[in-house]
Amino acid sequence: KHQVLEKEIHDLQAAEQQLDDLIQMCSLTGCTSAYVTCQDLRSIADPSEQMVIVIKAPPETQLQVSDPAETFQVSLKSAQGPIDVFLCPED
Amino acid sequence: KSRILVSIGESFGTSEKFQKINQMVGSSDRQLKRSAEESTTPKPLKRL
Amino acid sequence: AQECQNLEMEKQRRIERIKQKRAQLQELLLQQIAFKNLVQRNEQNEQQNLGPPALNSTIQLPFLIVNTSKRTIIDCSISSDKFEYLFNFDNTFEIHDDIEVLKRMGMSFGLEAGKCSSEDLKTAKSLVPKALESYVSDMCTGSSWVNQGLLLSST
Repeated sequence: KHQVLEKEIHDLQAAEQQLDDLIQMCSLTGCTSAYVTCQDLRSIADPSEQMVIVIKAPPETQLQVSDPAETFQVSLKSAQGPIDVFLCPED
Repeated sequence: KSRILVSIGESFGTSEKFQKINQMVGSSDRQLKRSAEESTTPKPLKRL
Repeated sequence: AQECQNLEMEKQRRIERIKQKRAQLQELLLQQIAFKNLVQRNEQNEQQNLGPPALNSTIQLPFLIVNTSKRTIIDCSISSDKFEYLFNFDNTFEIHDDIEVLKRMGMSFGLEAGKCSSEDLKTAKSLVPKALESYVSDMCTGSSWVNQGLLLSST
């Protein structure tokens, strides 16, 4: 049983290493054409019924949602730069 | 009280936290200010 | 017996970590496919329209969106340096990150739901490194390889 377990752990070790290598491959490179249009947002949130707020925040910005039983509150706190917030125009 | 904190720009797991927030907010039993008037809860985003 | 017990615990820990890493790889694959599909679409549009759309009509990734009913009243406080915002809603809302928006836009070909046409599968596979193509095919057939395979090793 000891030998079987050692073999299984060795196989799992190899499987985990392979996954780590594959995860490393999945890096997203920045690109100027990586944007959505307001039209895209309107295609998934009906502007006649929905309001869409867009938030552009620096990395590590802390977003905190309070307990909804008390209040519907969202706070944003950045440490690396200003946060931009705007409404997606209806048309 | 339970609050959920998300660090924006985390490489992984943010989506799950937002799903949890949306479930928490959507299912909260807090009386909406105008729930009596009309069901104004936001319709979920469409999936094209 | 004690050593076997330790090995058994080590094995379970590894199986759990592998499951998490497979889920992470699946999510990263979806992100990569959606992201590259979006870039391809934008570049095609830019060629057709002889240039990018107006700057104030585009939202560069990464971003978040908060959507709520139009009837919601939102009280928003902003610090003078725009480092802090506080939103109070009188109604429920939803928060989504940019990848979720791309998925809703269909940029990941429905792979997250295990549904994808053969044509879309071909396109999706062309957007990822060769070593990952088989994982994309598995996602398409809905066979969640996140848990697959481990059962063999665990038995």
